[in-house]
Amino acid sequence: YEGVNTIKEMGRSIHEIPRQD
Amino acid sequence: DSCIQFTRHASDVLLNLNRLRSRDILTDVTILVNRQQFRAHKTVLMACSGLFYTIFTDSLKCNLNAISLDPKVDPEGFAILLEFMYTSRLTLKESLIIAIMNTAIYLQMDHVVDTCHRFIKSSDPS
Repeated sequence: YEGVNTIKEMGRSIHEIPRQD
Repeated sequence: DSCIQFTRHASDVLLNLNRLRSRDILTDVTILVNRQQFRAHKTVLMACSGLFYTIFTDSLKCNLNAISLDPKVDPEGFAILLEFMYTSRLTLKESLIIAIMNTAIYLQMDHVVDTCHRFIKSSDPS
C-alpha cells in the first residue's frame, strides 16, 4: 500500500456478535 | 503464572483467512452481486456484516451456498468491502466512496459507514 496515504482508524471496525441471541 | 500475548496474532489469523479465500479453501458461499460472483467464508461475512449475521443465523437460510444481493448494490463497492473484511484495509477511491458507503449501509456495517461519513466530511467541508 505504498503511495496511498493511510489513515489509522483506532475505533471499532465491525459489529460485536452477542454471547447469545 | 505468566501469560504471553502474541500482539500480531489477530492480523496473522486474518492474513491466513484471506489466503484460504484466495485459494478457495473451505469457502462455503458464493455472493452474487449483479453478474459478479464472490467466494467467501460465511463465518467471516457474519463476523463483519450485520446483514450476513442475520441471514446465516436464520435456520432457513444458513445452509444456502449462494446469496444474491439487491441489484442496487455496486459490485465494485462490495469487492472493496469484502477486501476490508479480510484485510482491515478499506480502499477509498474518490469515485467510489459513495458506492462504498451505500454498500456498507446495505450490509449493515455501521462502523464503516460512520468512518466513511467522517472521511467525506473531512475531505469536503463545503
